[in-house]
Amino acid sequence: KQRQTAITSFFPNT
Amino acid sequence: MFEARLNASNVLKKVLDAIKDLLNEATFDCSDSGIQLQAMDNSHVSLVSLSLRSDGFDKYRCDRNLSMGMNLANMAKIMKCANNDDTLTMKAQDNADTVTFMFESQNQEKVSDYEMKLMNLDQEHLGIPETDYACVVRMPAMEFARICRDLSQFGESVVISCTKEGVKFSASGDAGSANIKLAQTSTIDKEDESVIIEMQEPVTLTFACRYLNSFTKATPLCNQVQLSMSADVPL
Repeated sequence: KQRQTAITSFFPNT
Repeated sequence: MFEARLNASNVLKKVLDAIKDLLNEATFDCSDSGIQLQAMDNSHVSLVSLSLRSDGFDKYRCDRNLSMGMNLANMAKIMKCANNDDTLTMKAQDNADTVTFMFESQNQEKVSDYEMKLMNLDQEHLGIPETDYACVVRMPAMEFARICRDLSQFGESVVISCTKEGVKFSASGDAGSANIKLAQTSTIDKEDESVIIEMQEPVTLTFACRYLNSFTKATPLCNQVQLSMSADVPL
């Protein structure tokens, strides 16, 4: 089962 | 002093219904340009970004920037007490630790006010990068909500594959398998009832129904939904 993964890495912390 | 008034509370009611399943708490960042909210769900799988512009309010005053940490479950309880056509006024003093909501009935005969304690939430502001997507699909929001609801009966995830001809939604599981194909609308007479596809290159992506069904809680806010997709990039 493919799990939905965290996307934090896509948003650079401004 | 912060004061924001809506002649009809239903917009804020719909906003709360749209986010309360994804987020337990969030900060309303108020400035003279409006209210910004940005928060990730607990598992950091999704990011909610909301902007309520000051010119969308019937009266808006924000003397000094104010961050209000809200428990969204409690705020949703308060918003449930408002009728759709009640006038809503949200108020907070500058360094307040509470926020008040006042609802006035149309006939001015009933005035309710609710006060809620604010929370100290740590602020993390994330930049949302500009992305050039492989496919962008614009379609009726109700249609997308219906597809997600129907397909989530068959599997835990939905496969969305998009070409220039159309977009296909698929799911499969113990009950069987399901495919829904939408062709691109050829003659567009009503934009928000059409399926419009801008394709740089075809794309096929899989998403958990749980999150799609949470996102579609925002359907009452707008006629059209825009699905922007690229490989290995968040929907």
